[in-house]
Amino acid sequence: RKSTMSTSVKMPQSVSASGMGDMESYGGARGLSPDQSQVLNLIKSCNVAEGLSLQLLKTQLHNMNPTTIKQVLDFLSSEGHIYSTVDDDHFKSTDAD
Amino acid sequence: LERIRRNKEAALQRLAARSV
Repeated sequence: RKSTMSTSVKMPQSVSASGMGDMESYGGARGLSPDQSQVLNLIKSCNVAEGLSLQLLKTQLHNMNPTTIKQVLDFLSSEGHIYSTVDDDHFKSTDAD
Repeated sequence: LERIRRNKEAALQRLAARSV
């Protein structure tokens, strides 16, 4: 009997991993979409007293369209992750402090 | 800036409600 000598492990499924894989790693915990966690992270990392302005978000996320950004902000604030400060265009994260 | 404080509290409450 030749015990199956197929020791030639050819990297089973690491084929398409790097392509789509980073979508998931963005979101991380809490089940946020990549867009959502990206916005949240930006707001978190901003330590300006009045929060991060929508203007700034748009320039930081120039690859995301303004409508999407608005939707994400709506979602995040309805979930309680962020809140608006001086006006509706400035946001802070509840996780900040 | 009372409004900000209230916004924050409201947000925190929403967050707490979600994470239960």
